Amino acid sequence: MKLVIAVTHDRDRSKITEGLLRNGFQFTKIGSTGGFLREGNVTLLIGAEDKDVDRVLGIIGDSCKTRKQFVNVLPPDAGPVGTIIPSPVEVLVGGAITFVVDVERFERF
Amino acid sequence: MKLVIAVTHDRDRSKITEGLLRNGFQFTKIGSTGGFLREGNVTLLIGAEDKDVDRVLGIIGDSCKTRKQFVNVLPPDAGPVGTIIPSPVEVLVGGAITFVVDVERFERF
Amino acid sequence: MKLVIAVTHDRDRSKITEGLLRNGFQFTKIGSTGGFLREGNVTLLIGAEDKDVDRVLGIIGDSCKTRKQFVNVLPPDAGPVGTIIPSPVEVLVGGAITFVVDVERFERF
Ligand SMILES: Nc1ncnc2c1ncn2[C@@H]1O[C@@H]2COP(=O)(O)O[C@H]3[C@@H](O)[C@H](n4cnc5c(N)ncnc54)O[C@@H]3COP(=O)(O)O[C@H]2[C@H]1O
Ligand SMILES: Nc1ncnc2c1ncn2[C@@H]1O[C@@H]2COP(=O)(O)O[C@H]3[C@@H](O)[C@H](n4cnc5c(N)ncnc54)O[C@@H]3COP(=O)(O)O[C@H]2[C@H]1O
Ligand SMILES: Nc1ncnc2c1ncn2[C@@H]1O[C@@H]2COP(=O)(O)O[C@H]3[C@@H](O)[C@H](n4cnc5c(N)ncnc54)O[C@@H]3COP(=O)(O)O[C@H]2[C@H]1O
Repeated sequence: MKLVIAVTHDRDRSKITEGLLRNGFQFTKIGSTGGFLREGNVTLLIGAEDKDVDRVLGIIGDSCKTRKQFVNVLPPDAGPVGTIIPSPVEVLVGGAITFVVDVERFERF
Repeated sequence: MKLVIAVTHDRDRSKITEGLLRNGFQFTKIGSTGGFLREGNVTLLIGAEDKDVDRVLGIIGDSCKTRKQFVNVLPPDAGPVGTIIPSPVEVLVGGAITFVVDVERFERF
Repeated sequence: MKLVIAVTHDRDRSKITEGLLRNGFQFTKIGSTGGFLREGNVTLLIGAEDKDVDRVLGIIGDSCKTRKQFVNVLPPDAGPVGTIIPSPVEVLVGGAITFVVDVERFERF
């Protein structure tokens, strides 16, 4: 058993979850926030058999589109909105990042 | 050190957390949502010594009751409520699922 | 690749996230709650190269201050506020706890 921890972009999320449900993969959704852009995103916990990890990652990969976006980045913990004029920076957003972690023991109660 | 990641059903949650506290186990609670039923549940992070993992799983197991429940399951990302008549499906809910993951290094600051 | 899972105290959080951003470390923030004091805290997921784990833990350690605090601790799942007179207990709070977990596979989509 492996645990796939996927941080997914809001835009791609419903395509990913639909793909997982259609293929019978169980998962849990956790609301989260990006460290740099501070935008809401969703972290998925997906417990899958070792032999299914490639298919889970395939579903995530097929559902994501990376796009270029200009974002106004505030310096960390900037003051109230309006006090600082942020400078637009072009970043690649969207898509997902996934961590696959080994599960020593899985139990259902 | 191991990290027990437990996704617990709302009904069983306070029994599990009371059992952990009574036995001196520390844990952190994270609000989460089920992938299939989209109901709120709680994910617990429980860092425990290797020798205590069986006791932690025992406390979780003793606190959970699996029940049969008829649920109206909407197709993934169904439209606004009322546009589709969901079909009742009997599923087993409640209980908890647990992933035990090895911790290479644990630090308190 | 390792995943550092850090449960951080609200007071230390912005120092930790500023330190991570200044050093170019990416991370994801998840709102969470302490098991014992039931106060809000923040769980950080920080994926870092093996060689950078010491620096990540160093940034977290430098940003945290452990303090003594008197807290009124209610028995687990106590009734409505006012029915029980909690007894003040001195605990050490603040700081952070970190779990380092091995990542078998990391992918960006
Ligand atoms: N110092 C910097 N300078 C310029 N651009 C920067 C940057 N830090 C981040 N970015 C860009 O901003 C996007 C959003 O990052 P954020 O941290 O808000 O949101 C991140 C974060 O929540 C999570 N994430 C990415 N890498 C992570 C890691 N190593 N550990 C934990 N979470 C990670 O995935 C989300 C998307 O990351 P992704 O890399 O696709 O997309 C990133 C990246 O393209
Ligand atoms: N395709 C399907 N067809 C018919 N019935 C289905 C189904 N998918 C799920 N169910 C049923 O619905 C219950 C709730 O699933 P949900 O995904 O909302 O909520 C799940 C999910 O949040 C989490 N979970 C279960 N397995 C997981 C896994 N492998 N990875 C991550 N989270 C998991 O634990 C909660 C309870 O799971 P549990 O298995 O006890 O109970 C499940 C299961 O009995
Ligand atoms: N049975 C008990 N008797 C007396 N004092 C007690 C106690 N249980 C906890 N405390 C004290 O209360 C502080 C807050 O614990 P809490 O569980 O709310 O909030 C915790 C919890 O969210 C998390 N945490 C700590 N150890 C953990 C573990 N092994 N697994 C998962 N999360 C943990 O980190 C937060 C801070 O923990 P930290 O140890 O620094 O600080 C703890 C500790 O000093």
